[in-house]
Amino acid sequence: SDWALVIHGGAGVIERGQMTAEREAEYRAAMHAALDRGEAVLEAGGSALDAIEAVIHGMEDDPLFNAGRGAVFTAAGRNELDASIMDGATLNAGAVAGVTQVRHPISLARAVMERSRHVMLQGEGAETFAIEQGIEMVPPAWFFTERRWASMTRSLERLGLDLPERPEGAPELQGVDHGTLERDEREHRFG
Amino acid sequence: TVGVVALDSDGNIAAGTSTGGTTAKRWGRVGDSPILGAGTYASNASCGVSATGTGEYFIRLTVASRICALVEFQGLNLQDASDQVIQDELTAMGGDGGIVALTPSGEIAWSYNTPGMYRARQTAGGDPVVGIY
Repeated sequence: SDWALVIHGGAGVIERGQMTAEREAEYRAAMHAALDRGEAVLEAGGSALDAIEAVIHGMEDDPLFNAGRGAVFTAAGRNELDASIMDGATLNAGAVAGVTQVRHPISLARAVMERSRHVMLQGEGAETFAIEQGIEMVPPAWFFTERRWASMTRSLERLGLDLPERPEGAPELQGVDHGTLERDEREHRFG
Repeated sequence: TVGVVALDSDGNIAAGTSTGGTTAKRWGRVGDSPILGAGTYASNASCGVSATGTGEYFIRLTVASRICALVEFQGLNLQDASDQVIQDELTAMGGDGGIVALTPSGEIAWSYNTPGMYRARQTAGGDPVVGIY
């Protein structure tokens, strides 16, 4: 079989020497694991769409990446997630924007593509569709990570904006290494 | 942001992108990830692309579909098309970020104008390649 796979985990001001060896090893392991998930699907003769979903599911569950669990916070203290998928064989496509309770937004995007007449759904309506379609829902606190929360509060302080309340269901406040936070912000500058 | 382009053994291309957006964003800002043609595009006639970067620029340039159009209509190879859009056009606008891309023939490209991008690729029977910087 001839298959191929290419993946990104975000871009930013990632410079050798600014990243700790431990953090670099974590990212390399996560990217290898992502390739492994895609290879497992494609080597078994699975479709490109199935490979996309399998790869992104793991990345959406991995707090290292700005997607799903580990997503950054809005100024309102929420995780608002976006995703899209497109099938090159048919030019069918699906997308969702601003969902807050869908564990795997990429799967909801695929459901929009395959099970609706529409291309893009957003916000509350997209989540109603997700529930109707049996897509896995989670409480908003599922996506909470302390380092992203701390990064958001630093941004709001710089902007002179009010801080939102800590989300319901979020874990107890944990200390964060602000040196690490600064590296994180450079590494994932872009959404 | 994370993204994938895959080619299956039937010769079909698909692309997907998922993101949490930008830190402390306001007013319901939407970036390029859910915008087909900007952050995600796939066509068996040309290529598939997934993007990451400052979404407003990717939306204005329709980066993903633009790369595929250069491949389909101008006959550029995938790396040249990707570099034209990212290194030349996106950079000239002041935008930043990058893409990964793949053609139905298995040609793979990535291009970014930031100091780094987490990226990985693999083909059937080949060794995995992972890069950060």
